Amino acid sequence: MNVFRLAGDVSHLVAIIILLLKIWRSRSCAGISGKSQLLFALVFTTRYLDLFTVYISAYNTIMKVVFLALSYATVYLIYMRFRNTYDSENDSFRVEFLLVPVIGLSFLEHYAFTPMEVLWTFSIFLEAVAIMPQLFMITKTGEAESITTHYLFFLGLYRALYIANWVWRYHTEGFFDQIAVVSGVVQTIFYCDFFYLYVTKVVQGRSKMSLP
Amino acid sequence: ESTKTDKDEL
Repeated sequence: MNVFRLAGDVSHLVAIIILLLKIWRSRSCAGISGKSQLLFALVFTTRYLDLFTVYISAYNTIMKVVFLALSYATVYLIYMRFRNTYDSENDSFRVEFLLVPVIGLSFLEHYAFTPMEVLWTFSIFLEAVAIMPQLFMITKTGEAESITTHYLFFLGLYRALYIANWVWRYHTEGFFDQIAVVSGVVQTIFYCDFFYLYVTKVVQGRSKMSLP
Repeated sequence: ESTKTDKDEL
């Protein structure tokens, strides 16, 4: 554990809590992609199956349980509790275009051909692209509420901090997890365009982010 | 070789 990793995990947690609170307080999930949230729930489910097989640390176990619980709570709010506010019309990204290549890739590239390893690899690849329905939705409607952009900012920050963590671990421990690092870098690239818009529009005091 | 069992990252 290093400071980048810890800050990354905290950013991830902050992002998820921001989204959950936004939906809960406004009693609405307008502008939120339910598909992205479903994919994130699937990411956590397939990655944290080792909760049942190995014990790593109290921190590890608690964070996994919290991420799973919060992601399912988010999906519940969007698809059950506040489903009348869900904008399914604009959440029209074709998820199968992500799932099919990701499933295929995880069968081709993995550390070991066992169910747990293939599912772990699937979750890593899926996480890299799971935000695409949300970014697609913002592009389609041309705007995002500032709270939604704060969510995306912390999610992107989490990815950037994980890269710093890998650089640190490579230099201090010689640790290099190729699958996680390559897809982590790809994932972070998706946020670069958004980061630019966030800094130029939202931080400079506009309540909504509108696309040029 | 890295496998899931030694992955502590979230």
